[in-house]
Amino acid sequence: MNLFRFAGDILHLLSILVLLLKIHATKSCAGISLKTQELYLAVFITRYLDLFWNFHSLYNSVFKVVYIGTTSMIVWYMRRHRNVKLTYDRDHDTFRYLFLVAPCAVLSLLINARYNLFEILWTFSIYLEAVAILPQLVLLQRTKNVDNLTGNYVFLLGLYRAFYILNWVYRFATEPGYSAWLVWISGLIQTGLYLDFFYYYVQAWKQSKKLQLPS
Amino acid sequence: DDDEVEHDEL
Repeated sequence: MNLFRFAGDILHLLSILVLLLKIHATKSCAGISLKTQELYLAVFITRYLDLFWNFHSLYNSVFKVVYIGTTSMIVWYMRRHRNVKLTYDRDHDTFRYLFLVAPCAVLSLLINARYNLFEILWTFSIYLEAVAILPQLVLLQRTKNVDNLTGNYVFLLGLYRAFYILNWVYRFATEPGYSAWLVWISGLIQTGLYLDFFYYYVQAWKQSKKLQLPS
Repeated sequence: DDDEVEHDEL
């Protein structure tokens, strides 16, 4: 564990809490992609399946439970809460799950470290996490005006990924024999997806203007 | 048992 990894995990948690707080406080999920949230829930469940029999550290276990729990709450709010569900922008959140899930499933069967069920599910979760933000980015693009909290949510998520890259660089430099190609390449693709958003986020912040994405 | 791969990150 190094400081970059720790900062990444905290930023990840913070991003989820910002979103949950926004939904809870405003009783609105306008601008939030349910598709992305459900994909993240699928990512967490397939990756943390080993929670009950593979104990690595209390730190990891607590984060796994918290990520699954908080993301489930977001999905519950958006699907079931009587007021919140009315604010869900289903007409614009039309990205097809299959376009992301199917290629990731095929890829995880073809490229993985060990050919067994849990390893394949873990690999699937790595590939799916890399692209799970796409429905959210498409929704932001479509609705153009991005409210502050939604913008902060995506920004914090991107920052979490950036810190994971720093963590890998640090580990590569300090841990002899450390390499994780599959995770690195997926992580680089994932972080790359945020670059465009980052550019507009920083521009808006510098000019103290509301974040607006170009068409 | 080398069938297990260690995943130490989240």
